[in-house]
Amino acid sequence: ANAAQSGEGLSSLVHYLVKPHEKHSLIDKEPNNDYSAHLLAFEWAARRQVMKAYERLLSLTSRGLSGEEAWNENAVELNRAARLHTRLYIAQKFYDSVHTVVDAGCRAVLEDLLHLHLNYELIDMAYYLLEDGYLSSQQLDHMKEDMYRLLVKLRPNAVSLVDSWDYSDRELRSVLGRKDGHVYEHLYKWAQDSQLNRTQVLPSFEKYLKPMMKE
Amino acid sequence: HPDMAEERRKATFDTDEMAAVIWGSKKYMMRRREITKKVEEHPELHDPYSQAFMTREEGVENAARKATTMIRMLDELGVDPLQFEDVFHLTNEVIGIAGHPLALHAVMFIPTLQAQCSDEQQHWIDLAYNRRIIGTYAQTEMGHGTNLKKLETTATYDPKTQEFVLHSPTRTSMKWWPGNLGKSSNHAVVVANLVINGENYGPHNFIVQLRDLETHQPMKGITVGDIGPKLAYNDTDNGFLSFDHYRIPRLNMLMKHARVAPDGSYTRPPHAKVGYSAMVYVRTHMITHQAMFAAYALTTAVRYSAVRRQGEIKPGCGEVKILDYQTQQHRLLPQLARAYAFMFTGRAVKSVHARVDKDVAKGKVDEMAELHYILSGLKAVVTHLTGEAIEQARMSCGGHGYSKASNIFEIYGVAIGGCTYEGENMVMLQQLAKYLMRA
Repeated sequence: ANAAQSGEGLSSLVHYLVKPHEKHSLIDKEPNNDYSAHLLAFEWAARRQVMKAYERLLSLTSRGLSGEEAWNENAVELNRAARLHTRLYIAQKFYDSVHTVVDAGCRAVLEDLLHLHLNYELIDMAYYLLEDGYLSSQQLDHMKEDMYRLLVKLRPNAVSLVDSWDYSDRELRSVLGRKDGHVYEHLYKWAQDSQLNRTQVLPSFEKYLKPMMKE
Repeated sequence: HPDMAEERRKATFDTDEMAAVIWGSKKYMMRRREITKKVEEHPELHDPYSQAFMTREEGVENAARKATTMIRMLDELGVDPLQFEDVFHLTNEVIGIAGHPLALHAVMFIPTLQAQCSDEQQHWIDLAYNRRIIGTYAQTEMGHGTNLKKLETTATYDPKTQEFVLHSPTRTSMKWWPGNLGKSSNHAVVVANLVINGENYGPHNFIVQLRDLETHQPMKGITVGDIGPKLAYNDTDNGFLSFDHYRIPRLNMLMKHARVAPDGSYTRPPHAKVGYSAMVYVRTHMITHQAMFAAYALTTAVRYSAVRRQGEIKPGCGEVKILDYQTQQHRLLPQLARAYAFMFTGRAVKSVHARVDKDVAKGKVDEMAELHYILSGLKAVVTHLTGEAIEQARMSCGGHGYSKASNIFEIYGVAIGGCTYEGENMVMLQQLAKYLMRA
């Protein structure tokens, strides 16, 4: 923030702090399957929060607080800035990685997942986008509708998307998550291994429960 | 199962192709399957019964049995111990995620020695690599976690004997939490404040023998033991450790970067962050591991949601799969998207780490700090969101998700351990914030 305000050069990790940007999102005006305006919204939220946290830090020190005191008074805002920066980084890496996938079938479903991710995360952080009018409530509704559309579109691929992680039943160690789907028979079989089932009558019955019933 | 078969018929993509995308290549996907098959063929690598029914002692013993059997069988299994990814997958198959006595030896002890030993200290790497010694990494103290500056353990140099005297001056200075420190390890890389002629040079790494190699009894001047049961990861003996004026030779300070000469003169490391290499290494791998934890829980939740039927959407049409409810889709699919996002991000950051690591070895440390900061943010955000994802997966399984039969309890417990180990998340965010304010 300091370097950005002083016009110094910034590394690619934080270049978005000085990147020219629109005042309002174009999220509902994107051509089909182009979610670049979504990524710009992540940048907007991160940039705004970083600069706001920075300005608040300066304001606290100008009121006579020491650097450490001002930092502590501003820590929640600073953490929010760090989170938004990181969520931007994750979104960018997801976006870049999906666009390198060659197999058309995989790429198509990964794009659906990516678009779901971008909508879901931006809806989750909408506060930062609505606050200064960067995003309108209509655009927020547009993202919600797009998210619901993507849920329906992804639904038939749901099981195959988890199958693709290729976990064996041994690795997963989950009766509920068995690859063959035969959950209920195995749930009963698993319960039979319980130590409490080694005898029909537990010692606690003779020791405590039976005397209680006779009291 | 007809419901699962129906689900698999509906897919619009090839799951083998996708597995190759997830695991980096078709070759490695096949390799994973080979390892899975070999483990299946060897009953001595299996659990005698579900880990969920084991007491802690049974779990620790079972993990030790499987870990040592697995190591002895590496040749037979055709697994090269130098192939990190193969060993990682083999370990997940055989041991699972609740830990084992050599867990920290492989992921913290050896990488730290590799990153911090000078040329004349390479024998430590050989000893560790050949498992002649068992080690861990002991940094955190009972009263001091992430804040390295406030560690209390001291290593005071005595030029007369050319030794460091390790000492724990207070109860809060006791090392507390390091995995495998309590009962398994006989050596540890210990982080202590270097003191020469009364001057404190800050935290440095020292290799310290904790237990006799024959009897496994603690060395004189060492107090060591297990800290007790935890939320999860109970097959690992997280430990406590304190020193009572315990002496180690000068060359037991890891001197690749900072050095202390026999006369006590000190040479600074080229960059303040090089001592953090072990942490940076672990955080790099944590991102993909967290993606895997989320994917474990979501695999269970999505599959179960495809066979569990409840309620009717259209009267008379029969009970529907719970995965057909919008709320269930909204609960699971965005979390699944996150698991994929974290996996891709983890892979991207691993490749940055590999490049930076090579640069650091050549003395070029420019990108190390930037990597350290973004990993701090990633570690905090990803562990937190993974915890959320696993909890959503658990609840989406209804009551059965609460049963240990789902194994989600262990996945959750192990994954959210990541919110506090390797740096508590609030502190991690503050570290990234510092960088952002400067930028």
